[in-house]
Formats: sequence, structure tokens, C-alpha cells
Amino acid sequence: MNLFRLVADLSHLASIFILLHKIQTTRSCRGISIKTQLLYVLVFVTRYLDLFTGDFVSIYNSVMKLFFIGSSCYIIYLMRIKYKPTNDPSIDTFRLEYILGPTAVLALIFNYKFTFLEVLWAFSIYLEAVAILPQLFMLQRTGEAETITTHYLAALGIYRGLYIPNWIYRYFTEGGAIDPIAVVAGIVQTALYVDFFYVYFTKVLQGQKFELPA
Amino acid sequence: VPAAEKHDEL
Repeated sequence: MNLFRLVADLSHLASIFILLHKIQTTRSCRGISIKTQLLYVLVFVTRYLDLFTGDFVSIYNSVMKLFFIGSSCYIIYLMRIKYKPTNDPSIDTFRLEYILGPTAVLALIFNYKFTFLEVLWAFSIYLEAVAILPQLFMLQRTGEAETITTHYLAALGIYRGLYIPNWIYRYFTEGGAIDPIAVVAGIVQTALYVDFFYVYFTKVLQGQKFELPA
Repeated sequence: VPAAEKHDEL
């Protein structure tokens, strides 16, 4: 564990609390893509199967994994049941098969070992890299977002961005250790946030509303 | 085992 990763994980935690806060206080999931949230459930469930196989890393690691699985399911409950009327599927139109198909194929080809757990692990890494796409697509379509929603996305983006210095740090402190699947997917994932951060810095942090140029 | 296969990150 290093500081980059710790802050990254805390930022990931923060993003979830920001999202929960947004939904609970506005009593609405308007502006949130349920497709992206469903993909996160799939990401966590497929990646954290090692909770049940005895490959224990640390209490911190296990608690975080359980939290991510539990909170992502809870968010789906809020969106699908509790605040269902505020969920507008007509603007959440990204086709999930464009994501699920290619990531499944990639996982079957590029994995560390052709076993059930390893293929699912690789799948979850590829899936996480692009899971934000329905959300970004929705943002692009509506051209605007509530400020709290942009804070949620910023926290997620910071989480992903900080994993990169974490890998560089680990490379030098762990004798050239590198996890190519996580690194390549992680760089792709971080790159997807670049456009968003441009608008976030130039508008939201200057006190303006998040609005995309027409 | 290379670090990559430990999967010790979240």
C-alpha cells in the first residue's frame, strides 16, 4: 500500500458517498446512468470472487471489496425501486452489448491464466475501464449535469488517475513489478475522463454550471 | 508469482 493508492481508494469511497448523498437529498437519480451503475455491480462481483477462495490480502482489502459490492447493489435498489419514477431510461441509451461483447472477448484472449477466476478478473478490469461510457454518453446527450453529479464523476476520475502514479511507484519499489492488464486498462479508463475534467476545471470549479458547448 | 497475479489492488 502506498499513499497514491490509499488516496485513490478513499476517493473511490468518496465518490460512492457523493452519489448516495445526491440520490438521497434530491430524492432523485436524475442524471445518473443506471447502465453504468449496473456495470459497476458486475465489475465488483466478477473481480472480488477471491473473497470466497481464500486468497486473503488484508482486512482493509476485504472490507473495501465487501463495501463496493454492497454499495453498488444498494445504488441499484435506490434507482430501480425506491426512486424508480425519477429514472428516465429514454436518455440512458448507450447499448450495453457494445461494452459487454468486446470486454468478454478481450478477457478470453488476454488474461494471466485461462481459468474461470482469472478470466473473470480480466473481464472485470476491461469492463471497469469502459463502464463509465453510458454515463458520459448521457452527459453528452443532455449537455449538462447537476453540480453534485459532476463531483461524483470527478472523485471517480481522481481515483482512476491516482492509480497510475501508484503503478509507477510500485514498479520502482517492487523490483520492476508490473501488471500489464491493469495498467493498460487503467490508462484507457483514465483517458476517458480527460474531456470531463476539462469542463469540470474550467466551469464547475469556477462556480459555473456544468454545461457542454452546443 | 509476478506481482500482476496477486491481484492485491482493488
